Amino acid sequence: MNIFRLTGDLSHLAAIIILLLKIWKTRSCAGISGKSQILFALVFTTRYLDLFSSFISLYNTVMKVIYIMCAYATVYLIYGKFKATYDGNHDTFRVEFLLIPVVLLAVLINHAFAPMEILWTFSIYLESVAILPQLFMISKTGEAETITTHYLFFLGLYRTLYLFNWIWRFYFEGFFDLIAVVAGLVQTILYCDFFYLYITKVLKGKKLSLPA
Amino acid sequence: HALTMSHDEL
Repeated sequence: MNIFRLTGDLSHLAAIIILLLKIWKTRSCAGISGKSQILFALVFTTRYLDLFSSFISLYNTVMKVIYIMCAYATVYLIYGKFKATYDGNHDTFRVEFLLIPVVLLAVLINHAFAPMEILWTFSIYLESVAILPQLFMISKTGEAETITTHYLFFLGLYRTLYLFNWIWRFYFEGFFDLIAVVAGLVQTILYCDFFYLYITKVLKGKKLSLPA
Repeated sequence: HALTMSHDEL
């Protein structure tokens, strides 16, 4: 464990909690892409199947359980409890255009052709594009609630910190996982224009509104 | 490659 990975995990946890609280407190999921949240629940489900088969550390197990529980709670709030506030008209990204390439890639490019390993690879590839429906929805509505931008900032920051974690682990532990690094780079690059808007607008107290 | 890689990251 290193400082980049720890702060990365805490940033990820912060993002998940911010979103859950935003929906719960405002009793509304306006501006939130339910499709992205379903993809994240799928990412955690396929990645954390080893929850029952291999014990790495208490921290690892506890965080995995929290992530999975929050992911499904968020999906439930969006499609169940606060379904009336779900903005389906703007959440129209065709997720099959993500799932099919990700499945193919996971089957073709992986570390080992074993079920658990292919599921893990699928999860890594899917996570790198899972935010696209959310970013697409913001571009369609042309704006985002400030709390939603904080959610996206911490979510983007988490994988950015993981990039530094991998540099650290390569240098100090000789650890290197090309699949995770390439997918993590793609994931972080997708946030670049959001980061720019967040830093130049939201941090200056303005509302995030895209040039419609 | 080990058949089941152990992934210790979240």
